[in-house]
Amino acid sequence: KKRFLDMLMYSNKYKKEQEELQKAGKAFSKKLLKWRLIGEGYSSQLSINEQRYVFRLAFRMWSEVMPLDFEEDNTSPFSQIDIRLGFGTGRHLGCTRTFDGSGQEFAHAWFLGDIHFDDDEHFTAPNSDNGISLLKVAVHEIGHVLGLSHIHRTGSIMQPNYIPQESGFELDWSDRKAIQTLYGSCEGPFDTVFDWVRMERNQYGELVVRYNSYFFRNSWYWMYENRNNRTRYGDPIPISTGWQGIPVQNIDAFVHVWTWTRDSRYFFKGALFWRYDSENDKAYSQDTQGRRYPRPIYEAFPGVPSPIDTAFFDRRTQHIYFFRDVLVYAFDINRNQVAPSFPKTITSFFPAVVPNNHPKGSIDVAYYSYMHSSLFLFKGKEFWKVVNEKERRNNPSLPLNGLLPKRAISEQWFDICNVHTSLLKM
Amino acid sequence: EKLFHSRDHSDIRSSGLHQAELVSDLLSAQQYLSKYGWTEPVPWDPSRSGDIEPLEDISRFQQGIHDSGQEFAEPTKTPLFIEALKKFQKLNNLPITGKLDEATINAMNKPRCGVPDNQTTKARSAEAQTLLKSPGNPVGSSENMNMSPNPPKIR
Repeated sequence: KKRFLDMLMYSNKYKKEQEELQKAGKAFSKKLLKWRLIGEGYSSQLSINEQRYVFRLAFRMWSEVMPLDFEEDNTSPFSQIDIRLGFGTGRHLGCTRTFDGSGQEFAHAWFLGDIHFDDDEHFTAPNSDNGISLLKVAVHEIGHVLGLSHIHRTGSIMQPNYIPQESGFELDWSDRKAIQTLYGSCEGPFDTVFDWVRMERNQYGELVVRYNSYFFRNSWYWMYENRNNRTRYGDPIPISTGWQGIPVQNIDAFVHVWTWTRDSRYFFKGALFWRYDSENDKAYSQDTQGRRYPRPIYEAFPGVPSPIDTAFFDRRTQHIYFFRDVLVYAFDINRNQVAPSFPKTITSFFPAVVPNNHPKGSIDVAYYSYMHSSLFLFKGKEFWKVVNEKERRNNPSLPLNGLLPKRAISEQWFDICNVHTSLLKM
Repeated sequence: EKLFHSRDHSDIRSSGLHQAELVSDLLSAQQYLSKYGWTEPVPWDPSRSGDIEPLEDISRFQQGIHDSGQEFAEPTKTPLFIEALKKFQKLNNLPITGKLDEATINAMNKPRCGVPDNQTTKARSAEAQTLLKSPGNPVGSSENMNMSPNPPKIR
């Protein structure tokens, strides 16, 4: 028992790391934190799998709003585990702060360290009614370990008192900004971004058009809720879960050809493209002439090179604009060919409004946003907004398709954060 | 084991043997305020070695000896205690009476996290201290950002 305590409390590596962080005084400096529910600290009230599921979800909820990943690690040496969780009662786990039995104090956490839960409390798993939600307590205590103190604000997860919750709770805007003050906001390049347009009938039977915004990266994606300034709760989720029949990762582009006579949606990856069936929510297996998907890009879009960097459809000109390196190709869908005088350099077709403030080439995303009625070019962590018609009417001096100065993507689309791949599928 | 009857253990009842001591009088209220840092920030050492100084020595507090050296008739009703009680009432949206009324006792007995409300860690700079003290203002977040208007939907 003594050896265990020494190992737990005094391993040199751990102390050195803590002193380094203490000097900084604020937060973990690593981007991937390992956690473990320690074997001596299982609760007697929930199954081990339930306990581990709740902690996985609690860590995921933080990872969804901050640029840190959390991974459960049940094999590495103890000293390499950043956050250790355990249940105990009264005097427990070598801790100097004794629990008080059922009622009042239900857990405590050590800044940059361990979390202990009072097993005399009646902790419950999500979706069960009475008792204390282990998930909510775990999210609160993880907040402490990450560096947050108590916050006396209605709605904050860091309020000291436990507040029962009818339905699910989530980290609100202020808690997100509080943790991002310590760890920064989430940034990084996207593979493609698009608004998915749907036709629906409203309660009066009228045909209405709705759209949802989607951000794709690697093998996962988020739906972005523009009116809430955040992603959908629970995102990101695997591409394979939400989009059947398209490549499960690294999509190059999405294009929605939408005219009075056509309504076709295409996904591009490498030298191939897929057409997507919006009604049945899956990729078509073949086209109207029986040609199987995926099809080569050169076959349906002659003159367009592949692979492409990105693409978008301009409903005014009825051209698909394909981007590759420093060139842009305008494909006329009515003549089924690249328009004359193309390709052009991106710098010439999308001139910089402020000299030299331009992505030049290798564009990650060309995103037409219905929310902003504007086209955005993404590259890396930044975006350039293309001057739209309204802006040009207000300021005729702005060039056609001019690019306004770059801004950080995270300043306009908030809290789009990765989670560790082990937490992608819950 | 803890007593339950239903298959999913949802009706589990604690044995009742280990019950937390509830706040019920001036002494227990003053211990609560001291324990959770309302009288003065409690050192909350980040290192796990737990070489935390013992919680604020209550005896000085109990003797009613205030910094000014005045002695008081009832040991716990010192200005320090009343000021701490008011701070607690204010931050918990209770009527600020400075008296140990029922509403305050109920608030003190609610289930809560064991981390003190006002704490210092050796690593924390003084700046963090002042941030902690200003009520309702979390570390660094600005209040003028509008709250996301929609209530959380189920995940």
